[in-house]
Amino acid sequence: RFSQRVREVAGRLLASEASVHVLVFGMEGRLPPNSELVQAVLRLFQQPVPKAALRRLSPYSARARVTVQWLRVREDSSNSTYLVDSRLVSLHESGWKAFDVTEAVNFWRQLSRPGQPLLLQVSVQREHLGPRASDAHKLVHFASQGRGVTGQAEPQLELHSLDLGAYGSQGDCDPGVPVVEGARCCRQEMYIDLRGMTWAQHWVLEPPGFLAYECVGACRQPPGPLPFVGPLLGPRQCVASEMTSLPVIVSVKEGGRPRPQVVSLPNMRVEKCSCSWDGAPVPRKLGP
Amino acid sequence: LTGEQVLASLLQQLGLREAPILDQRDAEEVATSAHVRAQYVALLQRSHGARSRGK
Repeated sequence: RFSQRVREVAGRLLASEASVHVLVFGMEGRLPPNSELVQAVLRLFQQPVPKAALRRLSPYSARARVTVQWLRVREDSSNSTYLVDSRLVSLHESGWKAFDVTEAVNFWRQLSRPGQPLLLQVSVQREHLGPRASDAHKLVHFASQGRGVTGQAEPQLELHSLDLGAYGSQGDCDPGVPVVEGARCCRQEMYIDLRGMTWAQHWVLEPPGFLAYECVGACRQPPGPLPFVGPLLGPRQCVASEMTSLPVIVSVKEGGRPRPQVVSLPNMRVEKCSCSWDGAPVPRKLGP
Repeated sequence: LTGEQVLASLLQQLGLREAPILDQRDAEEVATSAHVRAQYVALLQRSHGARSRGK
């Protein structure tokens, strides 16, 4: 604007600021040790929009986008956000709205700082950008935490967890006890004898064999449907949740002469068996 | 895990299509040097530490 040489360029505001709230949930003691988080649900109470304002809305713009992000605050007080859920809400429908924040709680757990609260950043934005975008989103208000809010309408964090003492695996099977039908998921010894394999003869020098283990037994199924669990999840099964590689020394011929070579074979040995839902998403790993 | 799966993994790691056929003389001729054994032991120890996520 103030340059003699450059002509001023004026723009028209298309996008409006999002209203952003940061919710704070104390988490100490919320998730018992030796428990698996199945789901975490954030419930927000959307306050009704005054009828007069509703009448002024055009039918094309009676929705707003609500986005929930996990807010991570580091030691050096820098912060970053991770998107965990986002969906459209209608201005015509007030009441409780549920958001899946399981990933946020998984991230929080990875911090291993139980004293630190869970911070959830909720932003309400226009449904979409563009010339026909409206300001309807400014009419969306959720009851917030703290002062002036009746207890009933405060944001709620619902945690669904499973006691692994009852729904998890039992570790290693008891070698002395045969695994019978319906026995609880456990890791059983299984030896792979490489010496007994014709293809390995004179080729595999080490090891002569190894304990690969296998996961056997059944998993107890938790009761009843959960809010967000869709048809995609199968029953809980006893699976290998941690595996390790196996180094092998083989004989390789070079120039007609055999020489030893070390090779590492991934995912050859079961380190841990767990009960896990078939189809459950694998939690994202938190970066540095 | 089966023997066939171990073989498949070995062939994949070595970029081979099938297991080589070696005879007794080859087996007697090959000597595992201290360097190779040390490499093997180091991998063995590391493998017990580094756990990968199962399927």
